[in-house]
Amino acid sequence: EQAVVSGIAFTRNEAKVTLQRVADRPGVAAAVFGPLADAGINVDMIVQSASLDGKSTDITFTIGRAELPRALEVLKAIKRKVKFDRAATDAEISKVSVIGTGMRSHAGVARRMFETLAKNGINIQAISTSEIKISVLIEEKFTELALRALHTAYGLDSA
Amino acid sequence: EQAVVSGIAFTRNEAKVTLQRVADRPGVAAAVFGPLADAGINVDMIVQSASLDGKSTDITFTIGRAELPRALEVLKAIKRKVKFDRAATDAEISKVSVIGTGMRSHAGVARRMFETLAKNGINIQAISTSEIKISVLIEEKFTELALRALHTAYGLDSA
Ligand SMILES: C[C@@H](O)[C@H](N)C(=O)O
Ligand SMILES: C[C@@H](O)[C@H](N)C(=O)O
Repeated sequence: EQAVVSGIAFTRNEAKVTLQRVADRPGVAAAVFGPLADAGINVDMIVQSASLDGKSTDITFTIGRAELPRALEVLKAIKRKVKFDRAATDAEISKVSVIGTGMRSHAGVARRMFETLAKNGINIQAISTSEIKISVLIEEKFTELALRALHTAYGLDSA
Repeated sequence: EQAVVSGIAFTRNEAKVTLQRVADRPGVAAAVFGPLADAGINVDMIVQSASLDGKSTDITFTIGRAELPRALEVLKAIKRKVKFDRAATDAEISKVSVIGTGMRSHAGVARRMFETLAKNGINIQAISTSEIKISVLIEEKFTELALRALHTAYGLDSA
């Protein structure tokens, strides 16, 4: 395929929130993000993998790091209406993205991104994709290493 | 916020694959998508929520529906190298996306999308976001209902 990776982007002012075992039925996602929207919380990434038992699943989302205390307050209120086991938060994360055009399939570009991070011992905490982007969450301390390794892997180093 | 939703998009020729409880350590994602890339499988969405126990997590991805038999063969090979509990597949899904500009926060647009689907009894199986898009996987039979309801919810019905 003629996929061309044009750049690597990153943000490092976000925090990750994971809601463990929310009920997997209509209305639950709305009950989580409605109050966050009402509170003016800046939500960037939302990632939900499919449930396997048809009963519950996890939702991970990212917000502005400075909004974490406020988001935790909102989550206390959400917990009265939406059943979930617990909310885990992590402020020491970075979002790193590979931006490409002509990615008819993400498999090849994803494999190179994931292999590059693996070679450098960087664990991939979450993954989200769009037509032109593959984004991952990693531990913030690995940001520079990830960026350098990805630039090299995709031939983006300035000559 | 001045978010403007400019359109609703959908695809209905995909199938969903969920790998349950893959080990959450470096190299695992690469070991899954490398072989899929080698087999020329068309991978669209990749969604991985963060692990809560630090040991394992689930990965959901979508592929062309016609490629499901081939992907299952590849997964058999992957299972010899990558530990996961099982691979669940579902060919009766649709991907529906809300496309917006100026979405500084996804919370408001997401809430309206999720509430609209919930009001119509449509369960959200997976969620993925990018700067300009919120995508969900739903049961394929609800595609037209979802599209009509979302057009109305965002004021996109032709007058
Ligand atoms: C988990 C959550 O996405 C739920 N399935 C809903 O539709 O709201
Ligand atoms: C689960 C998978 O993403 C793993 N954390 C990896 O880094 O490859």
